[in-house]
Amino acid sequence: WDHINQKDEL
Amino acid sequence: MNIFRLAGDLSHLAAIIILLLKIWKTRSCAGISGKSQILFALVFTTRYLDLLTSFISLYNTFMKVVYIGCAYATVYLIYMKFKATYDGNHDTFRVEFLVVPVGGLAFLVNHDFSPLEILWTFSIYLESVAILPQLFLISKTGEAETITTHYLFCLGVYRALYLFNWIWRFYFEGFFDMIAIVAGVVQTILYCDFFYLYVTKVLKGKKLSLPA
Repeated sequence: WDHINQKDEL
Repeated sequence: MNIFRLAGDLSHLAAIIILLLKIWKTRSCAGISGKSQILFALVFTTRYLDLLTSFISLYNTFMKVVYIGCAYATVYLIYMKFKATYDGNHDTFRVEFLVVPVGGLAFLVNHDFSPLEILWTFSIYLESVAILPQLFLISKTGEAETITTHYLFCLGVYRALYLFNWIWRFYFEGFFDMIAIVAGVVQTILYCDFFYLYVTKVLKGKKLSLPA
């Protein structure tokens, strides 16, 4: 599973 | 951005505004757990430090500022302005039993061992249990004002909608954050008991009262 940890969520 | 995330954010914003208005209009914080509100202020403070380091969008920045501002305003109203109406005798949940394990877990299980990332992880874990003092207070008093149940419903629905947002983003964007998802599932499960009471009682016009 492609895990991306961008913080664009509130 | 997708419909589930937008609906979730708006539900969260509605909850925060409902609570602030309830306390301000009735000039009373009866039935509200000040401890939960302090935990939420801590959640927003530790999660939104990136306000100082990165700009994502006007929407993102605006919402973060509103969340933090309302959280601290609510804590101020409870512990300062309407302190006389604060139900300290029933708001007795031991929050150190939440903050300490959550703090330890944030150090052990995170995506990256950097200060900002550990604080973000701490805030994600803390948010999933931050409502417990409030649910505990309601179980002790055995009842809740109807406006308070609407606040709790919106608050519970927001993270449930985020679960759908994460399904959507995994399917369409390959975005996937295990920490946020697991904490979000735990958080939503904690509301299930309340959701049942809300749907079977409050939506039928009855007052929410627990079997004493």
